[in-house]
Amino acid sequence: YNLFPRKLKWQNTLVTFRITNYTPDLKKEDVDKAIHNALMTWSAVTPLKFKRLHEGIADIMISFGRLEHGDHNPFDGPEGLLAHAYPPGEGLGGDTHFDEDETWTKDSHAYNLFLVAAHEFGHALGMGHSNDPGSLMYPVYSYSHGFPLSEDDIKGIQELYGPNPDHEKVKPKPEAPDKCDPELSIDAVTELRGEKLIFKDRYFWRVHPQFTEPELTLIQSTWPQLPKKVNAAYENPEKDIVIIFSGIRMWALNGYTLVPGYPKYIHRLGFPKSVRKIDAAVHIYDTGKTLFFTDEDYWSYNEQTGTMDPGYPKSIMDGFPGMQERDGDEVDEVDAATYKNGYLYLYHENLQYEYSYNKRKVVRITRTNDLLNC
Amino acid sequence: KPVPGDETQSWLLAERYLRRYYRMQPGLLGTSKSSDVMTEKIRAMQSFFKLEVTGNLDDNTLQVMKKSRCGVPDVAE
Repeated sequence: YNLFPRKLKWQNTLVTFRITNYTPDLKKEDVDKAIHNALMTWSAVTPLKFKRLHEGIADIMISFGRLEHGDHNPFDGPEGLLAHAYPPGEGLGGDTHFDEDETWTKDSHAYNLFLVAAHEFGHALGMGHSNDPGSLMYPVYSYSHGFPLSEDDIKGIQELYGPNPDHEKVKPKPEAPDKCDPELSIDAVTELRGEKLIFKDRYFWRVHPQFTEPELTLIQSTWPQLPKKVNAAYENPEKDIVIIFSGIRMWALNGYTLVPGYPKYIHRLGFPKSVRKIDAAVHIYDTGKTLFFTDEDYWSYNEQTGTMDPGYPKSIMDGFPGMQERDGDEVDEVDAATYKNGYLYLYHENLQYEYSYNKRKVVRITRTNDLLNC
Repeated sequence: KPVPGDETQSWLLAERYLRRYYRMQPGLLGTSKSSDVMTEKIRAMQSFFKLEVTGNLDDNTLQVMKKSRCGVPDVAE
């Protein structure tokens, strides 16, 4: 998170607001509700209280305008710049303006007024932009469900105002994972047309071979239809699709576009109903088979015939000898898997196990975040 | 005048973006070359968004610049 210079904040915990005009995109009561809920988001985690004024000058004056709208800080027509707000202070301080050339909604289409308002009120209360892509105060718009603040946002606002004395129960979104955390574990990894996608919690990193720095993004800001968390993923380069697994469902991507007709149940692949999630998946392009890992077992799926190979499932411990934890215990479950040039890379917690098909054993153990050039 | 090509459009987009959100000053800047200033601002923007810090207007950087966003600058005055 970031704060404004001199940690600008309101000195009084009772902050007034006034809605001076309305957008025709929504009913008046929907605008009122969005504004109210956006303010309540911040009062839930601080001692701040908000009082509505219907006339006169309030601390936070809220309006909809387009292009040049009176503050020499013009909007830019549809898309691009959505809204802005001024840090706490006299006059313009705290004022919040929304670009009327946008389409304001109360759902996931176009721009959700509640989410943008909550972000802007963050500025009106003293918050700068965060570079955590999962934070509400991240500058780029993305739609999300549920309580919009992340732990990062809460840390920032509480640095200014302290916690809510009534200890209201909220469920903030966790902070972005740290790629160089030596204890980093991952949820899934897959190739996608030459890039590597590594999934962790609500996020994924994109690793491009020509760039050393992985790019961290929220899963749902790229694919709003996907669930918040991914269990497994693999690319079938012959079919040019990536299959994403979460729980008992799977989705298909063609490039970055979701293939229509999904999600489908994983049991279509031949899993028994007792399998409730896939832990890891990897396509072995040399054989045309895809390996699936569930609990302590692994399966081999023939992509050409669309059926499971006979004789499966088999035990991970038996199939991939040499996977041991630091205390010497055998590893019997896998979080994620990739394959390259005769080597299978299996990920369990913060370790990467390099299994050689030639030698039929694990030949190297490194840290999981080697994947992220760390 | 000639119709601007894609590269010029990208440059104009980046210039507008950096002026608005990274406080890049317009016009000549004394001894600093304007291209050096722009490179520095691109680096600041890449660092903020955790992109590869190259100072170049690569595709990833342009992609971020094209996304809908808040109008408050990313860097403090």
